Amino acid sequence: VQAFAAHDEL
Amino acid sequence: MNFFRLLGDLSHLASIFILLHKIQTTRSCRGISFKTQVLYVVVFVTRYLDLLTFQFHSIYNTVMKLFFIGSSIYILYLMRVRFRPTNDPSIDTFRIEYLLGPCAVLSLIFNYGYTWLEIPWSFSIFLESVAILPQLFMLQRTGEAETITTHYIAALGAYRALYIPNWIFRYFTEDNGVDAIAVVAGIVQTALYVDFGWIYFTKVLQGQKFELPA
Repeated sequence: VQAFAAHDEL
Repeated sequence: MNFFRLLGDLSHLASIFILLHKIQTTRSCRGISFKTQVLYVVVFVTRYLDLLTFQFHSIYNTVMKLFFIGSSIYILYLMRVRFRPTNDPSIDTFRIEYLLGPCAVLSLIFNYGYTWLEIPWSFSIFLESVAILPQLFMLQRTGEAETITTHYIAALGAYRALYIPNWIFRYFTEDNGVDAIAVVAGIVQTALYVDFGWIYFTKVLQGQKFELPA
């Protein structure tokens, strides 16, 4: 899976 | 940050304060699943490992993460030490290994990279989606709940529900694509609250006690 990720959500 | 996410996060914060208020005013953790609370600690610790990298998003983000980790551990302390006699493990019987195992497997299959941050992150997303199950299972077994406990669960459900319009909003206003893992797990998680939410709206908010139909 492509790296989405800011992971900026809690 | 948008309106739905902010409201969702505030609802999440509120749920924790409601839970602390319930435990401290009734001086009891009766009706609260210790297993669900353990799962939330695991969820927060595995998701917020990025705190260790100091890859900074915002003060808001960092403060909230520290608060969620700290408060969830504090709740375990309240349940296991401070108000231990009021905790009845005999009705908190959901087998959490049936949640932990599959979530671990899922995180190894679906993740955004085989790294020490991404796999625990993915694991925490899957685990959060089912972490409320021991609590709902306990409710099912006892068939009733204190009103304040239902407010706690309802605030958690509202937090999850609000993340859905947040993602829709982000889809149209940002250019980052879709966080498929978070969205799919989030929809599953929200769905788990539907049954509870129905009784909460039709009974508790009408001033009645939370009681499941026999």
